[in-house]
Amino acid sequence: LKEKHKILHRLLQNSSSPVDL
Amino acid sequence: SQKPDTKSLVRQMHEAYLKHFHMNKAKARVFLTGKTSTPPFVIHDMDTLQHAERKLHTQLLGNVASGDASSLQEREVEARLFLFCQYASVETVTELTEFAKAVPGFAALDLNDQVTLLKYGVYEALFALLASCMNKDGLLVARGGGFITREFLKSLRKPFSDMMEPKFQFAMRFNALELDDSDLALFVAAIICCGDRPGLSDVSHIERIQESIIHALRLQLLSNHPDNALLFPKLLQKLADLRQLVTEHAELVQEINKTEDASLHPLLQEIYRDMY
Repeated sequence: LKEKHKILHRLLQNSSSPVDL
Repeated sequence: SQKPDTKSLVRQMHEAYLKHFHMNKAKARVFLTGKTSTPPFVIHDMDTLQHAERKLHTQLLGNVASGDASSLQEREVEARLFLFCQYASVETVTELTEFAKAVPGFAALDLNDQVTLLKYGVYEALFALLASCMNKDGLLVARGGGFITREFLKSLRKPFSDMMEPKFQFAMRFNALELDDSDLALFVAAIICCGDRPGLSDVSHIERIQESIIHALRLQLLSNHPDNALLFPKLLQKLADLRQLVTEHAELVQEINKTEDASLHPLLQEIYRDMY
């Protein structure tokens, strides 16, 4: 599941990661 | 009377909500009721949309590279509005993730379960929060800098014209319950910590978190809305309505993704893939 949701996973682990459009 | 741990959960969730969401109902109402020195710019047709895109570019799209911004203007209005929606959604999903981490017990869950709760919860939470930015005539956008009229959104070509109207209809019924931000904080936490999402591994742990939130929500509503004894069951019904709203929204986005030249942000793709 983590593999299929890499960005969600990253957001959960690292609060400061920006998600650009 | 509320137990001290319930009171502290109510306070904790309210504080986390105010900290992590840049817009909230109290702020939105100031803009929507015209009690601000800088009223939102009203977008009601193609001309006012173009004007808003120049005036509110950063609030509508964040730091999109300037090259992308110029090519954006060549795209049709529906595709541009779809992109603004996506930008706002990605931003809210990011805020919701931070808010979820503040729910006591959430961060201790297995990471796969955290991903599952967000995957299924964020859009329901997003549409509940979106209602705060809506009135019967339109939607507050760009951090309060703009207001898009409901009629303009309805006038777009299909299938884009079908995107927002169900959210307005939900919002009008939801806003009639007159929740404030301290109620909404617990309601959003209850949406996220839901033990019946598909594929969860530690259901009992999540149900314990959910139970404490629902308990706090019930007591919060009794104390904050003493004249409305039916508010709690009405709000539980809204959870079911939101699930239906998200199912229909996901179908529409999949249709747009298949038939239109409108790319979907990778974060939103992750969420929609194999959702329902």
